[in-house]
Amino acid sequence: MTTVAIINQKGGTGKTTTTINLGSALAKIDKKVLLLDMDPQGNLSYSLGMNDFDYSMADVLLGEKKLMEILGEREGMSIAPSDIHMADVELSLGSADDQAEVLLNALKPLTDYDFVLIDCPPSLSILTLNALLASDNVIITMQMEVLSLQGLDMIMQTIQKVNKVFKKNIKVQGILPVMVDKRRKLIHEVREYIDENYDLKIFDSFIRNNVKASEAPSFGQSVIAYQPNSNSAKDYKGFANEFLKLNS
Amino acid sequence: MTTVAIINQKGGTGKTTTTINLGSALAKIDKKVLLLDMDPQGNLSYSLGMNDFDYSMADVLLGEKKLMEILGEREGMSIAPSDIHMADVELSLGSADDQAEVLLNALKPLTDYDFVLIDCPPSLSILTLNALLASDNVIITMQMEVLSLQGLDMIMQTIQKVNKVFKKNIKVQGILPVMVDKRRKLIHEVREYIDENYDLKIFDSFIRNNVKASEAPSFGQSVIAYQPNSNSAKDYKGFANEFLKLNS
Ligand SMILES: Nc1ncnc2c1ncn2[C@@H]1O[C@H](COP(=O)(O)OP(=O)(O)OP(=O)(O)O)[C@@H](O)[C@H]1O
Ligand SMILES: Nc1ncnc2c1ncn2[C@@H]1O[C@H](COP(=O)(O)OP(=O)(O)OP(=O)(O)O)[C@@H](O)[C@H]1O
Ligand SMILES: [Mg+2]
Ligand SMILES: [Mg+2]
Repeated sequence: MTTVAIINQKGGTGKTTTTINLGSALAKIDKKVLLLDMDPQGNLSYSLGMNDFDYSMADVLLGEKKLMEILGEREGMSIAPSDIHMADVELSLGSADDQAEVLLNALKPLTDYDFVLIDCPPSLSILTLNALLASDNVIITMQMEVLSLQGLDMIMQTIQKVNKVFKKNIKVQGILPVMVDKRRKLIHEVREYIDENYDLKIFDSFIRNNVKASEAPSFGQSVIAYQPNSNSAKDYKGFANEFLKLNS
Repeated sequence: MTTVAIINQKGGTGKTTTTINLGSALAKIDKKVLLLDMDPQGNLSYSLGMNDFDYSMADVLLGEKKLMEILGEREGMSIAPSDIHMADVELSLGSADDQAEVLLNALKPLTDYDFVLIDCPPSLSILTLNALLASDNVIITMQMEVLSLQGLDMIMQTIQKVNKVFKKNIKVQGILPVMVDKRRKLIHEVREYIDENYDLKIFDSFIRNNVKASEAPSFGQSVIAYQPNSNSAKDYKGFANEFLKLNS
């Protein structure tokens, strides 16, 4: 079972869209996939049409429910939903010193999934820390823009610090360029900058800017289910193939 | 002195870009403007080329420095910078019950600005709460997309709750549509949905999707200074005019 956190504290970098569509593409080729929504905004849950749940990730992190007890099913995947109650959890976990491995422990009983993908909020909070410590590796989704680079530096410093403090070896599996508009020349400069300044892989796959991806949530579906022939659906299926090769 | 918080807990909705460019456009017509960076990511500070400061908003919120002592000057505006130390502040303020008006109090000695614009992080944390309680009114920046609507609901609930608990009357002055691509039909549906479901003004101005806006931070400038004739610079100047009429 491989657990991957999809992170970037910069907002709006396609974390949720990537978690959903990478997951859906993997489920389509019969992998057993679990998606965890770790964001108080609950975008992932909402985007897959999960609106009326009695228990959520908040209850799991507070120790009141087991992960198995809160799961829903969408597009062949298991989904652990989240909602605004996670904001309270963030406050109560955050004020304690030893609450960084709550998610890691909650995941321990689950062994029969091929992949667990964790959607993280746009912050470097205790929720993202829990996701990091629960993961084998990390995917960073990035827009190829200047402010994204500032965010990248912050992520790398955070991962270094977490590895040091918690004696771990969390690796960044790679950077996935998202919402790519190939006409913009900034993209090449950003890629070059990353290659020159970091020892980080940029995936060969990238996800093009495609309005279908932003329409899918209103249908409670991944774009893979909503518009399988769209550019973003094709790009995510291509990325799932690259991801599988790296993770087998 | 009018204090305005630019908010949206959804990530990447142009909060920072709007705070900088609305501020810069107002300063260009001789208004006295103060920008506060309340985001641990420090995007606003970085985007205006402020990288080496000894003291920041973190020190002000911890009561160790006065706001006047930490200001820098950029494009005729005063800037109160922020950096990753704000993440620690978020934890220490957040665990106390009476730390929601720290910013309001820190702003009290400053009376000679026409406008104070507060850039908020993508979260509904104690930092955003401080910004709300320090403000006369609020601007919500939004992409005209489905997931943005889910975020709007959350913001409105938060403002209602804050008004109730703190006995305030914080108003949403309006919604500013950002990164608008007029070819996408989603935009009209999202506008209609807002008109039908909320008693909220959508500004007449909107900011078009324009790569110049995302390039400006690498030059440490607002897009108004960097490319004054670009679409986004024109759009922000137009918005500053609409904003002035509403705030005079
Ligand atoms: N390939 C794409 N093309 C067009 N729009 C996209 C694409 N991917 C995502 N979007 C849209 O961009 C917005 C931001 O994406 P998303 O919510 O996945 O980012 P995020 O990093 O999870 O945001 P947050 O930081 O708020 O959690 C959403 O409205 C989404 O529907
Ligand atoms: N009008 C525009 N056209 C094109 N790109 C834009 C525009 N406005 C902002 N951007 C870019 O979109 C990205 C997100 O914008 P910005 O950082 O201002 O949003 P934000 O809401 O402050 O994000 P966060 O939630 O992380 O604080 C940035 O890379 C920015 O340069
Ligand atoms: Mg998200
Ligand atoms: Mg910002």
